[in-house]
Amino acid sequence: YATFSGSPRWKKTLLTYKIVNYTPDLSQKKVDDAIRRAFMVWSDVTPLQFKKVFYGHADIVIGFARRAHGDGYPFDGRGNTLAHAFAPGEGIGGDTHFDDDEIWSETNREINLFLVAAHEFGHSLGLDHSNVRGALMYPIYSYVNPATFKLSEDDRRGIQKLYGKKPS
Amino acid sequence: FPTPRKPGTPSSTGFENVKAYLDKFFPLFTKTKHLSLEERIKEMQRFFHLTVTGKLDAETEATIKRPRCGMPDIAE
Repeated sequence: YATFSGSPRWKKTLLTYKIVNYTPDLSQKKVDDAIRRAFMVWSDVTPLQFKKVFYGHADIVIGFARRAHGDGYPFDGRGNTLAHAFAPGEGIGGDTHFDDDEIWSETNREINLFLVAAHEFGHSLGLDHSNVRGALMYPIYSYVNPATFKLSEDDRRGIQKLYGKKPS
Repeated sequence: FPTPRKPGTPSSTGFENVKAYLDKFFPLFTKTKHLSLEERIKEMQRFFHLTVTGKLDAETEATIKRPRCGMPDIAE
């Protein structure tokens, strides 16, 4: 695993997130559920907790966008880049953007939203890419069944280096 | 007549694609700004545990085409 330069991390354990728009590929309920479960990947192994908010400030702002979308890192159409996220910090820090030229799904067809969201939230929390194949933070998309998804040891060690273990 | 291309030599499109990929995901920094394209391809191949050839071979080209996260793999 790797952390970003300077190891930025959130200095609090209760983080808020806000979904500012939705993909037309899935119902809002399915997007909400995928995002909630993606955060749980990380809250299951750390003291972090995530709370969804609907208006006002949020630490992690989540949205779907195509091509240039105002952050200086335009998406590239269908394929290749699927999403990106910013390291912990104020403002755009922690924010996560999904390329809406992809077709998002809750299954193994096209691109599974839960898997990509869980990876991106790793960035939002301070993890950089891992070069361990099979780790969630490996940069290349690979489908695994979300129902049986398990965070790899590499990812768990990385996030616990930043935030510690979940209290028993 | 066009000369036959040597195996592993990227076409101009492949060359542009790999350069764009490396610029985005394995950007040059102060310490690495003098690396040749071959060295940069090697760096990428090492990261992905591919066979390190420094050439745009089929395995490397396939990796470049796979869907992925938009964050860089190697950052300063």
